[in-house]
Amino acid sequence: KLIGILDLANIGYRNIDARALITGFQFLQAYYPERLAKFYILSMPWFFVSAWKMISLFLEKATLEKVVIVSSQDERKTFIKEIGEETLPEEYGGRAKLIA
Amino acid sequence: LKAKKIYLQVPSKNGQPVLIIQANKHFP
Repeated sequence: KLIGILDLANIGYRNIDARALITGFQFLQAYYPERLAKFYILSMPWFFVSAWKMISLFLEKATLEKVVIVSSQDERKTFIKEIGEETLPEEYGGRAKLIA
Repeated sequence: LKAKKIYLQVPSKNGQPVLIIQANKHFP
């Protein structure tokens, strides 16, 4: 199982393609069920909230339960703790280097 | 998924790989 982190800090309003996201999620949950441990969404901009509400209507309950939208300070602390500071890159509050 | 940068950090605290997707103007 893997943990997904989606950083939306640099996304723009024009880049939102809800249809592509729905297709992507549906593909992954149909062909790779149970491969996702958790999916964290960071820095979700306000204009993405309504898009996410629509996208989530098309996702399975089991998938949605794994998605965590990190917005508050408490959620951020839990996110860092669950990934582990050793693994999490510095820009997300950990101590690791981000190496492709 | 045409994201700007995709990273795979291995392993996390409990041994699970971590996939990091940084979205930008090419997303999704």
